[in-house]
Parts: sequence; C-alpha cells; structure tokens
Amino acid sequence: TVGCVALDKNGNLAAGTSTGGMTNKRWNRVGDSPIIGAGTYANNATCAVSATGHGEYFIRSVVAYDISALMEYKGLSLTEASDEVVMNKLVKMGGSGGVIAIDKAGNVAMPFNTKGMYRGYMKSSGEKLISIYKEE
Amino acid sequence: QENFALVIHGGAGTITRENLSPEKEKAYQAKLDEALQAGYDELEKGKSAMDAVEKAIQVMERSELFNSGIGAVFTHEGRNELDASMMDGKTLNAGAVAGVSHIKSPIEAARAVMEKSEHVLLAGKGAEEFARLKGLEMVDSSYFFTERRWNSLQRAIKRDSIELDHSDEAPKKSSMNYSVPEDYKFG
Repeated sequence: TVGCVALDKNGNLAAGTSTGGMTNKRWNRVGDSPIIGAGTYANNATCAVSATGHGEYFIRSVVAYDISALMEYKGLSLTEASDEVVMNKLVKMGGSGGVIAIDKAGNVAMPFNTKGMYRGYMKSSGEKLISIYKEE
Repeated sequence: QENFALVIHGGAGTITRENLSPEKEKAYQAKLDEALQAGYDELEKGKSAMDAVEKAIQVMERSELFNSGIGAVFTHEGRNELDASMMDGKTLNAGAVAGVSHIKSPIEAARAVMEKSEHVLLAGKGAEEFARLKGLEMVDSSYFFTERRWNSLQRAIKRDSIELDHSDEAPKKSSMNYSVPEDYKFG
C-alpha cells in the first residue's frame, strides 16, 4: 500500500491511498484503502491521514477519521492523536500497521506499530527525511 | 501562506535490516525520494495538495517495489485487484475505486470518481466502465504483473495462507483467521 498526504500553499490538506490489497485474498475482499475514514481522510480543520496495514482492523477502528476526531473533539495534537490510535487503540485490538499524517500547520506524524514502514516527508522549511526501519 | 509539506508511505510490515538487502534498501530509498520530490515540486509550483498527492502516489504506482499499480499482489485467482481513494480536506469531497484490474492509475480513478461523479466509491466492472467513459488510460492486466508477486502467490497458495505487503522480505507463514503474531502481518 502506498499513500500520500499534503499541505499546499493555500493551507489546504489532501490525502490519498493506493493498494493491491493482500496476496491470495479471495471473495472480492476489500481492505481499508478505499474506505473513506478508515484508510484515508482529510479535513482542513484538523489533518490529512493515509494508512497502511491490516485493513480489517483499520476499518473496524475507523483509524483515519478517529485521528481527526480526537483532534477536533478532544483537542489532541496531531502526534498525540495518531499515537493514541496507532500505538494504543490499534495495538489493543491486535491490528498492525501505521499511518502518515499532516495537520494544517504542517506538523507531521508517521507512527507505526510494525518493525518498519517505508516513509518520508519534505517541508518547505527544507526539512526532509526518508526512513524505513523502526529505529530510524 | 508559504508553509507547505508532503508526507508519503510505501507500506508497513516486518521490514528489518536483516531481511532487506543493501541494494534493495537503496532502491526503496531512491524511489521514495523520487515520489517525495514529484509531489513537492507540485506544491512548490503552487499546485493544490490534491495534485501533489496524486503525483507522488503515481510515482509509487509505477514502481514494482510497492504493492500498488505495477507490482501489486495477486488474488487467489491470480488477478490484480487494485483499490485507491482520495479526499480533499478543503471541501470534504472524496472518491474511491475498489477491485479494479485494468485502470492504469487507480489513484487517478479515485480522483475522477470524486470530481466527475456524484458518488464516493465505485467498485469492479462499474468502476472500470466509469474510468473508460471519463477517458482514463486502461491497460491489460499483464501491465501489473511482476514475477516477485507471482511467486509470493504461489507460496501463499501452497501454505493456504494470505500475505500482505512486503511478505517476501520476511517469508513467514500467515493465517487465514487474522489472529496471528505481529511478525506475520504486512501492511
């Protein structure tokens, strides 16, 4: 699964996710990627999120929207909200994977509960990072 | 506002230094860099976040390294069934396609559903027919084929198991009931 979230010069957020699903799947199984709110969500008032992982858990946890909702209704920061969902709520359910997220201020979060996640970001400030492993 | 930024992912799973060769690691880093730059360039030119997201994802869809577009994994029947979605934070509009096998860029199709239909999620043959009508590029399903993913399917069929992304970086058995240890899941 691949995904991207962005904040443009006009302060608008967007999110996208694209995937091939999982090997050997049957019965027209659909994961979280095309489910708005589960694998993908964007709201200028809060954040944009794209997820990757075991889709069934992401659907049941409505992961992407949940991060936005925690920011909107509970006032959590992007990092607090995405950590709560990926590293706490999802783990308790047994779901593995991660998200990338960005808020309207350009803050970035990339939490994951697996051993690695291909990920990276670039900011207009010049800050740039590309990482794969957990310890990076 | 001149503050802009872009974030990407290429999948998660049991990805460790032990199961990823230095050559493969370099290849992943280079492709991630290319995707980031493609999206960033759009933002720098003043294009929308939607444009940037689409461009960055299309770079990864065209790479066999990731489970999307070329290099997508196979279903039990040996098909590629692709899913994609996009959402615009400004308008809260969204579009998605599920289970498509002949649309060259699923993320472009997802955006087309959002911008050129009154619907949010189109699936299977209907989604492909919609894409055709809207002039999106269609391809033979062989366009998505890679030997690496085909071999993954053969291993999975042999074990009667399912595999998520990046499983061949850590070839361990997974289970059909989803109640499996962390190491067996690859997103």
